[in-house]
Amino acid sequence: SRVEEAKSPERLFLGSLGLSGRPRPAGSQQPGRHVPSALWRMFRRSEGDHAEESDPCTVSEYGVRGNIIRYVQDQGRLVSGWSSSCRACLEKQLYFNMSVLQPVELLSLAQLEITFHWKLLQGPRALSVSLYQVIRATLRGADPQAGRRLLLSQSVRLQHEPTSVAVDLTALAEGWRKPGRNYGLLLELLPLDAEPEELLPFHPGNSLPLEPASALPLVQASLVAVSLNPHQCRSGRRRR
Amino acid sequence: RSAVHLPVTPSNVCKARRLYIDFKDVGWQDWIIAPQGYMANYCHGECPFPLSESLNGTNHAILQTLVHSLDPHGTPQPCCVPIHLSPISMLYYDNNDNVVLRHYQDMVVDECGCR
Repeated sequence: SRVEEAKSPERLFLGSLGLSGRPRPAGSQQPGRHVPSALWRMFRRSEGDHAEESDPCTVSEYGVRGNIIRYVQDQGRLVSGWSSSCRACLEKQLYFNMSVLQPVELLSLAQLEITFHWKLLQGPRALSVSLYQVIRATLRGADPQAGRRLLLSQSVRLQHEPTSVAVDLTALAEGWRKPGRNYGLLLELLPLDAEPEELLPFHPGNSLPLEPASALPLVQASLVAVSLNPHQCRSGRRRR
Repeated sequence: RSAVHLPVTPSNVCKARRLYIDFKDVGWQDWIIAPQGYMANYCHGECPFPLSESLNGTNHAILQTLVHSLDPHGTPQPCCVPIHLSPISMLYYDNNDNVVLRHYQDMVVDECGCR
C-alpha cells in the first residue's frame, strides 16, 4: 500500500520532468544498445568543474538553445539487396518517431547521424550516399522516384573504423511532428570503386567483399534532436 | 505586549542540510543511466526573532518574526525554504528506447532563507 501511496506524487514529479510514467527498465533494452559517447561527454561536462559557468539551457556542442538532447532511434527496415531504382544499391528505410517530443518543446536541432559499419577486406573504398525524403507512400508498381525528394548526395570514403555522415534535418523533422506527415527517409548506398561482381555482397546469399562487422548493423542511423522546454528553462539561472 | 524571546540554538536555525538522494531508494535505478544519485539537500530550522542577515529574510519575514514574538500562538514563524536551487543533468532511456540527456532546473538546494 505504501508503494501505491507513493505512485501518485511520483506521477506528479515525473510529469514535471516531462515523463508520462516510469520508463521501461534499461535492462530490457535491445541487445547492442548503448549510450552514444557524445552524450556521455555532454553529461560529464555538465557535472564538471566549469559547469557553473555554462547555461543549462544551451547545448554548446551544437550551438543551439535546448535542455533536452535525444538520440532518437531509427525504426526503419533494411531493404537488403536490389533497390527498386538502382540495381547495385543497398537501400535502407529510415524512420524517426518525432512524436516522442512533447508539444510544448521547441525543436532547435535535428541532426541525422549515419554510421557505416564495414570492415574492409581489400583497399580503401568509397560509397556513394544518397538520402531522400519520402514525400508520400508509393503504390506497388508506381515510379519510386516520384514519391521522394533528394536531400543529400555525396561520396564517403570508408576507413578502417566506422565512418559517419551528419546531415541537418531540423526543418524536415519539425514537419514530422505533425500527425500523418512522417513518411521517413530512404538511404541508397552504391560502392563507387568496385567491379560489378564485387557489388554482389549487397545481394543476399553471395560472398562478401565488403564484410559487415558481425555484431553490428551495416548502417546505423540516429537522429540527434535538441529541444527546449520553455517551462523548464527560465532565464537568468545559473547551473550548479 | 512585550516580545517573547524563545531560545534558538545555532543548530536549530534555518539552513541547508545534506540529503543524498539515491535513485535506488525511489526505485528509479533501472531507467536512469546516470547519475545513480545526487546531493539534493533540504532546508530545515527555525526563523527566530530577530532575523539575522544570514537568514536571508524578506521584509515580510522580518515583520512576521516580530509579530510571532508578540503572539507566538496566533502567528507562526516564517518558513525555512530554498531560496537558491541549481539544476542537474540526467541521462536515461525513455519508453521508445531513445537515450535522453536532460537538464533539470531546481534540483539541488544551495541556499535556504526565511520567507
